Amino acid sequence: TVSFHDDSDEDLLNV
Amino acid sequence: LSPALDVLFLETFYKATNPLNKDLDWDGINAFCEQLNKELEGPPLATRLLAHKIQSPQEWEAIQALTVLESCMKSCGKRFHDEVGKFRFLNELIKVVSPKYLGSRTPEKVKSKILELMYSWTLGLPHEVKILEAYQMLKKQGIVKC
Repeated sequence: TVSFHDDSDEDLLNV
Repeated sequence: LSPALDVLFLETFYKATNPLNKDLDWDGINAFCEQLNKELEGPPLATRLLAHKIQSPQEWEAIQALTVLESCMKSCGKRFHDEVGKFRFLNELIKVVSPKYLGSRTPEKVKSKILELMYSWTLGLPHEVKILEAYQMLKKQGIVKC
């Protein structure tokens, strides 16, 4: 599942 | 939120997550969930407050905040689900479980409660795709033990 880019949000933190 | 509501909102939150509480303050938790659901700014403000408390090194304070989060996800509406389902909030949970961030000094009980909650949301809220994406990333990184 790839989420659309939501301007009102951040990107997923990569750990 | 008008200043008066702001104070009431914060008071309710800090009452429900007070580290001095002997037990879970269900009245306070339910009152907070009700309030956040009524206020337009409730969900974003609540997630900021919750993220901060969940990252507390004090286990009891973090567990109370996670209980508030769990209850509100059950009793509050879509606006709160959408706010929790943003990476802006999910990233704060990820920091708590990730050894690269706060994971090494976070109590196991807090980390497993977060993973348990995230897993339950992937089942209960399948349309919140970012929660699933975050959970799958944690699985890939071996932070989630099957």
